[in-house]
Amino acid sequence: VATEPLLNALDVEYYGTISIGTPPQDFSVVFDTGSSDLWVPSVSCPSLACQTHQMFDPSQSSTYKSTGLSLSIHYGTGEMEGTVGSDTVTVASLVDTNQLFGLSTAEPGQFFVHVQFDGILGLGYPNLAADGITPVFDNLVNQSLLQENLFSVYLSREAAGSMVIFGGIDESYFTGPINWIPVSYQGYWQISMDRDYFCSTGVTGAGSPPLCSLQHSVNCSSIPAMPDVIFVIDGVQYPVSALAYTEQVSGGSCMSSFQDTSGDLWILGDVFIRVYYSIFDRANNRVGLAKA
Amino acid sequence: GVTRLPLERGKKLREVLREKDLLQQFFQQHHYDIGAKFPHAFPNGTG
Repeated sequence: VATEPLLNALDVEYYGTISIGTPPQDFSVVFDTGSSDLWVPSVSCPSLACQTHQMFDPSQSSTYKSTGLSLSIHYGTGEMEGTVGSDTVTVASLVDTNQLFGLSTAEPGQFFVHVQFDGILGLGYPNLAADGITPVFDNLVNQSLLQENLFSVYLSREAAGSMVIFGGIDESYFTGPINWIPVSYQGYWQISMDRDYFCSTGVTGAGSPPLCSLQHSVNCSSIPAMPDVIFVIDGVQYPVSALAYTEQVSGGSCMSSFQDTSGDLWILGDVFIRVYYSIFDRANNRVGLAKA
Repeated sequence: GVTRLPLERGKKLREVLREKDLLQQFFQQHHYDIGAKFPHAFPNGTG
């Protein structure tokens, strides 16, 4: 039994469709750079979270093989338990044969009941994967299916138009130079940040700046006058405008999209990646950022 | 060698729970810290 800590911040919202098995069974999955396993619900899962999502049926796949291994992934808001099987996984036009993946047999708690995706496909480094499981991306590389050992992500503000690009970089999604940053921990695609202007100093200069410490209501009409938050990474400034780090929520009010974390840690999630096209370069263990 | 997979932007779970009037209940039952996912973040204690 291998355990992979994983936690979600309620704001997951970008997902794509993959298929597993022969004939293919389709699933919506979140592509998660903070984990390295693939799992989807299975028909052997009686949990409400499974019953309200697409479930993989091994008996309907001629290429499925069971392994007898079990898998347990713990979340801050719940957990999934399941078994490990092997089958053909199709990601866009890429056919990944004999891919080990998790089939959940229990998804306790409420979290997965309400999410719109079925499972998670991890794009982190192999050391985060459950013992003995080679991540999907590594298998694509090992099977020589990719032109380059990297993937890149463009996130749109719209419902459609976002893209994960496996094996390359699409110059139509960014302008200006790509700044490359060495990965400081090969697991979660961790990079070191020099500092964050504004959040570290605040607008008042006294105490913890409220805007960057929690999700806060802000006056929608004052957003154009609010300052950029500038992240400085490897000596390069990455400004994020107030328009990018705020959002209008139901009811017409506006909120800033920062959220508290433990320790000196920023998670540069959808807010940042919508502004900066992001390249995850496994060949050189570096992250590339360019103006989206 | 280069393959594109389109992503769909769905509604945030935070919004879904708020619309169902379940957000407050969710936070009461589940404490979460998004940084807790990263136990190896600073292996040498050097932030």
